[in-house]
Amino acid sequence: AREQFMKTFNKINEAFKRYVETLFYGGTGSMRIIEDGDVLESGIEIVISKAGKRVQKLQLLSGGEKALVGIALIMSMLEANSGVFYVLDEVDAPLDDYNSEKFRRLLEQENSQFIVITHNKLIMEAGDIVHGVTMVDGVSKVVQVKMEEVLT
Amino acid sequence: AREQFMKTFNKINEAFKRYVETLFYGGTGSMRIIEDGDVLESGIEIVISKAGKRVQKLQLLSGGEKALVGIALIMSMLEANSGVFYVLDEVDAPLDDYNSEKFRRLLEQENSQFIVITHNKLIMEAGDIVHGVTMVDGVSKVVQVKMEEVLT
Amino acid sequence: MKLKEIFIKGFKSFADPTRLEISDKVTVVVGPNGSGKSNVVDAIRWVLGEQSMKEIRAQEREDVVFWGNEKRPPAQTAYVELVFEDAGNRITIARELSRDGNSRYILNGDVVRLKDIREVLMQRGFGKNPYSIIGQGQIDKIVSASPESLRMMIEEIA
Amino acid sequence: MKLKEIFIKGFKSFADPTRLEISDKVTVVVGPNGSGKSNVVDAIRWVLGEQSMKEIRAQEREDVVFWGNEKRPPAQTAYVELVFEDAGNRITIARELSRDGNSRYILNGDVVRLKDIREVLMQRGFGKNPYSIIGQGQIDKIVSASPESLRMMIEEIA
Ligand SMILES: Nc1ncnc2c1ncn2[C@@H]1O[C@H](COP(=O)(O)OP(=O)(O)OP(=O)(O)O)[C@@H](O)[C@H]1O
Ligand SMILES: Nc1ncnc2c1ncn2[C@@H]1O[C@H](COP(=O)(O)OP(=O)(O)OP(=O)(O)O)[C@@H](O)[C@H]1O
Ligand SMILES: [Mg+2]
Ligand SMILES: [Mg+2]
Repeated sequence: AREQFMKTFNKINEAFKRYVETLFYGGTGSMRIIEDGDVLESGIEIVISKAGKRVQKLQLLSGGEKALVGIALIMSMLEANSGVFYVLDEVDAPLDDYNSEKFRRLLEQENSQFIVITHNKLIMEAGDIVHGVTMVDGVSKVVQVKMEEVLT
Repeated sequence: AREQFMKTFNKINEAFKRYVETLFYGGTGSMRIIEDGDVLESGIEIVISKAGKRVQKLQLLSGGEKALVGIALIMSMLEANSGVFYVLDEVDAPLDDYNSEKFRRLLEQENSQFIVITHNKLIMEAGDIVHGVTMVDGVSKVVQVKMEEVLT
Repeated sequence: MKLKEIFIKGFKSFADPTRLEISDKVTVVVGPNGSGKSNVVDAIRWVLGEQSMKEIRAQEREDVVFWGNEKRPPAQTAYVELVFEDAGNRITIARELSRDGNSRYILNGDVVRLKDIREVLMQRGFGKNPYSIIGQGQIDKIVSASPESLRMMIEEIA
Repeated sequence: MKLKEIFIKGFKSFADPTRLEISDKVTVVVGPNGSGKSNVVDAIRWVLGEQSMKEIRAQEREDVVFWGNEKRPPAQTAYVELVFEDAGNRITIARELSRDGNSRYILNGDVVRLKDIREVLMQRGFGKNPYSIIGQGQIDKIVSASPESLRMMIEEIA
């Protein structure tokens, strides 16, 4: 069990480092096992530092930066477990246009299945299938739309 | 103290009803004092119902709907106390384009001072003064911009 | 294993039978505030066996059944079905709840226990705690998760 | 009473003296993620006497002083000033904290206690708890506020 854990941890940590570098311009990130004897009992800590800065307490990151670290974490778990499908409900809400664009590119590059809810037109473009939901008399209706229709 | 409280409560409640009708297409809202003896000891409850529906538990509202109710609440407090300035940090993040537009119109109509942080180009247009913040080598810099520059 | 389709009927605001085709890559769901997008996420969590009312934004079990309004009577049952395809085989997982409190899980047409559904999912990489579903407003909570819960997420996958 | 200007120096990421002119109606603040927009909100709460570290996203008192990096030395003091205008008179309220822990409030150039600043603000409709400042991600928390805290908000205004 311990080897299995360490193998999975190392795989996720490698991926996490890569995703943080892609998402944070000049930033670095990694996961650390807080040593206290048995690995299966210890905790895991995320360590992030922005370009050229010292190590940063996660609480002091901005709203958008926390969302990016969260996205990097989810994507890195995907590496170790690509069988699942991912459902992301407005995770892009705190992102500026530059980072929304990066997130969109990530969605397009990955091979796993994503179901993404968004109000952001930049992210909508990543969809192969787009469902438009409306409410009529208190009842939700879904219509499959063509991308061209959405963007006008 | 009791009369003063009731006078303020009624003023805010009247305003709250109006704002909910403006922000929620066909919805109604009001504030109720939960009676248990002395008004100064009791609690206040918000009651909302969407077009044609029965009264709704607030928890069951969507993310965007909760933000609209929150905005209606802040605006109604403004009626009773217009001396203060308001600081709103990305309160529009959960809103769709239609509701962002409504929020923008509200900002333009009110007479109080607002400091609004946003990534949403629709809301930016409401600004008389626009400050652009950037970070260079870990230090924040502020530049006052003309609206035309931001929107390109 | 790929998810092919979500079918919802009588669950929350989806009074009418609703089918959503799911892409092998990116499926996007858009729509106005309050139209029912996050209800789809609740439906997915619910059919996968979610036991906590809070996670699916409900207070009582019956909150998930369409509650009706002036123009429509309340629904009697809430039903959600996920259709998967795995190496050519079709696997359907469903959950149903009727107003009288009767609740059941259905695997390829047979009534089963939640345990059986969990087993089918586990074999294909789906853990008990679907960390792969991120609800509205929860993305920055992951980052503030405690060191223990981060370890447990990784242990799940291992 | 109208807020005319915010001046920040050495507070969080604002190492250099920074002046923001404030409109009588709507002032918009824009910029990339992590550039320092919410730090301006923390600066406003701080100068109005905020005592809770959590409300200004800090852990210790010194977290608000610019902590420096490879290119810039840490600042020695954090200083924030609000300039108001009331019927032609100019009123400045300021707060200063130095690394050695010295903290003081300044009203129109004189060192005063927080109580004095609060009094000036109360007379002009500014309550002790600035409900008029809504932090990032907090808008839907207002709606879930307990009935008691809603009453207290209204009592403040009365
Ligand atoms: N059992 C139910 N029966 C009928 N309607 C319901 C039921 N439960 C919830 N709703 C309705 O669903 C709506 C919320 O939908 P949902 O949270 O999915 O919106 P959304 O599309 O995600 O919006 P947003 O963009 O604001 O996040 C509520 O307004 C509520 O009226
Ligand atoms: N004392 C300090 N000294 C230097 N930098 C600091 C200090 N405290 C916080 N910061 C920096 O400020 C940044 C956060 O800024 P802030 O939260 O204001 O961003 P923001 O513009 O609101 O971004 P977003 O759009 O993502 O919400 C952090 O990345 C952190 O590095
Ligand atoms: Mg939603
Ligand atoms: Mg911010």
